[in-house]
Amino acid sequence: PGVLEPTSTLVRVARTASTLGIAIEGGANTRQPLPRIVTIQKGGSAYNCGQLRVGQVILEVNGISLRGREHQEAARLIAEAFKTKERDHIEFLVTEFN
Amino acid sequence: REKRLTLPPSEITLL
Repeated sequence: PGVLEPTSTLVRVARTASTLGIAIEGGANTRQPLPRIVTIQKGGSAYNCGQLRVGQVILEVNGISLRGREHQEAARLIAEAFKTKERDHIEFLVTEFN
Repeated sequence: REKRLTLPPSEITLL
């Protein structure tokens, strides 16, 4: 009681282009503790998906929490999730709230 | 605590 759950959304991004096409900033021990989407590149898989927005904060990728991960590690986890051949998509848990 | 104010900005990575 008294604690508001921020709204989070599960977004599935199909691998429809050779790149994911997002830029992220943030990570543990920075002013932005969870990775935030700062750019979505036209023609990338994320753009084609149509459900990701600049400003959204990425909480999880394929069910892996990004909390406590430094920038490089968060970026590596997202890059690996995009590259893995086991799936033809990535699942992001995102929120509009910081 | 002023700790939050001293945290550095993050780099940006294109994925």
